[in-house]
Amino acid sequence: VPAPPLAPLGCDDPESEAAAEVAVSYINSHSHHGYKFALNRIENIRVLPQGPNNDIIFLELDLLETKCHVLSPTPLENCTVRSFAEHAVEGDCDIKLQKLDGKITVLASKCHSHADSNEDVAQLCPDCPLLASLNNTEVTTAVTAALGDHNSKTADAYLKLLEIGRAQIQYHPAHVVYVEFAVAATNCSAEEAKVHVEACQLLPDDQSNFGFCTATVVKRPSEDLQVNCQLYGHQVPTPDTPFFFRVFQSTSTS
Amino acid sequence: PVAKRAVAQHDKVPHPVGFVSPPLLCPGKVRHFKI
Repeated sequence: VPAPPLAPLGCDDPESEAAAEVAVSYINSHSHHGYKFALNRIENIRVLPQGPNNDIIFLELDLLETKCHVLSPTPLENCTVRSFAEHAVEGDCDIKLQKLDGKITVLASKCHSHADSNEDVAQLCPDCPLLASLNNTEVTTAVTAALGDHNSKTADAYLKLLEIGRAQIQYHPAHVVYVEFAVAATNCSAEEAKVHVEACQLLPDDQSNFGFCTATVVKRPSEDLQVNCQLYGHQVPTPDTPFFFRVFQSTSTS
Repeated sequence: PVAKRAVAQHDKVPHPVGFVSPPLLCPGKVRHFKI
C-alpha cells in the first residue's frame, strides 16, 4: 500500500527553518569571496520522501549580504545585515538537502547574488553612496592609498591586499570613496617592508593572519583619509575545510 | 442520443459565511527587507 502523501511543508515551519539554517551555514562556509549572507526569506520548499526517515529537500532561499567578510570569525548570528541605505546585495539560492534519520546535510547548492538597483536606492535615499565596480580606478586608488597609509603607520606586520570586498562612491555633497578590503599579513614587519617590500611574502596558510580594513577617502572639498584595519588572528587548520574559511582562534585590532 | 444539459456558470464560488482563507504555505516571512 503506497504511503499517504505528506502534508506540504510550510516555508515558516520549524522543519523548513532548520533546513534553511543548515543551508545558509553551508553556503557561507563554502564561500570563497565577499561577505557572509543571512537568511531573509524561505521562498519555497519541496520534500521528496525517499524511504523511512529519508527525505530529499529542495529549498529556495532569499539571502541578504551582511557586514561580516567570509574570513571573519564572527558568528553569522552576530553579523549585521547591510541596510537598504548601504546599497543592499541579495542572494538567491537553490539548495538540495537530504534529511536522513533526522540529520540534515547539503547535497548541492547554487547561488546568484545581485545588488539592489541604483534607481531603487536613489529613489528612497538620493544622497546615499552607490556601489561602485571593484575595478573602478577611484576604488583601486583608494584601496592602495588606504593600505599604504596603514602600513606606513603600523609597527606590526606588513599587510598585503587579498581582495576588495565592496566600494561605494558619493559625489554630493562631498566626493567620498568608501572601500572595504580583506588583507593578509606577510613575513615582514612594516619597517622591513620599507627596505625590501619585494621580499615580503604572505605567510604560509597555517601561520597566516588575515584581516579586514575599511577606509574613507575624501577627495572634495578637502582631501582626507581614514583607515581602520582589524586582524582576525591565527587560524588552526583542520583537514575538512578550506583554510580560508576556518574559524579564527583570536582577534586583535590595529 | 446525447442530451446537452445546461450547467449553471459561476465566476467564483462564494465562500460560506465565516470562511477563513487557509494560510499560504510559501513564501515565508521576510526577516529583514525585500529588495
